[in-house]
Amino acid sequence: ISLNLNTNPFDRSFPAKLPKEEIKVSTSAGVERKWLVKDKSASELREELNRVNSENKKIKEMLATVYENYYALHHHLEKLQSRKSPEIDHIEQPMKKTKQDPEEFLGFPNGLSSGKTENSSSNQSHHYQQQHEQKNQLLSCKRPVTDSFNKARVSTVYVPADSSDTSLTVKDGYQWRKYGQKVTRDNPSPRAYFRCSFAPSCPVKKKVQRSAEDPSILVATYEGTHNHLGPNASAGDATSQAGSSTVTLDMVHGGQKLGLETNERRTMQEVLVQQMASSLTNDSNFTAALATAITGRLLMEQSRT
Amino acid sequence: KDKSASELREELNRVNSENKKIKEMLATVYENYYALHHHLE
Repeated sequence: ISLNLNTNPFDRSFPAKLPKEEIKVSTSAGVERKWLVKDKSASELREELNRVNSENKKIKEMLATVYENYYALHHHLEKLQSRKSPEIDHIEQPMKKTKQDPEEFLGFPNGLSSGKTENSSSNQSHHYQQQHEQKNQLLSCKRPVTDSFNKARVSTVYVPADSSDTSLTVKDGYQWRKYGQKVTRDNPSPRAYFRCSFAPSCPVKKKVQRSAEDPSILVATYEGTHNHLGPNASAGDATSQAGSSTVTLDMVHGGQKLGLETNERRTMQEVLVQQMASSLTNDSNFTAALATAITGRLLMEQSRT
Repeated sequence: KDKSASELREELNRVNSENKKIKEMLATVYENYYALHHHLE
């Protein structure tokens, strides 16, 4: 006969974890022994609880890390999709950086533990955030977004061009007004200067010159940020010039195709993210743990090692 | 420390359920993250 008092409705959930002593003890045992067994089981339960709580804390940290990385990557993808042009397929440094960053992220697939060994500091969260911001800035280098970076942000785009074409035009969907051209010392091809057709309200300028190393490549250098609707919005603009309109529409179609390929996945991911965000925010303990995990992740990893 | 065995079991059950939920979320996020990374490559 079992001494199990059956006071716990969750007993059935943990049949294997119930202390065996409590089951084996017969009713002939005295009350003292009964309490001894009960104390022992409580002790074991405490140990088990500590272990599970420790595991809980650990997987919360993992989730925070993976979620953070996932969110950053998703953000990068959105930026790339919204800005990538099929015609402009060579970007100087940002795309190289894109290839490298996920490798850094994927340092933790085994055991779901981040393999990062960055220096820890009191403001690791800030450091980590800075990293993400730097990545985002690099990825968005082709088309600066915020006005605050108007003057500082310069991006270079390489565009294949017919060597017989001497117009030095890079069709990027925006309309440009050429205001100058000059010959530079280091390049036999002249450099053309353009302003956005919305100037002076739009400050963006563009310099176009054939590459000195490879004359089949046009090098376009953009300065500033457009403060008006971009190429997609101008696609339906009846006032667009014929050449630009055609190119713009092609870009839009290309973008839609790209979007359709990933639309389903993105939708699913967004729903999942929403679900996760909802779950996270509903759990105050988890929210607190998440904040702690993000800020102290690196420090904890170091202390574990 | 003063919790009874039944309270401890209850707490254990709650934490176990939470763990299970987090592990599922972790698997989902990681799966999506990996898919996203693969797509970007």
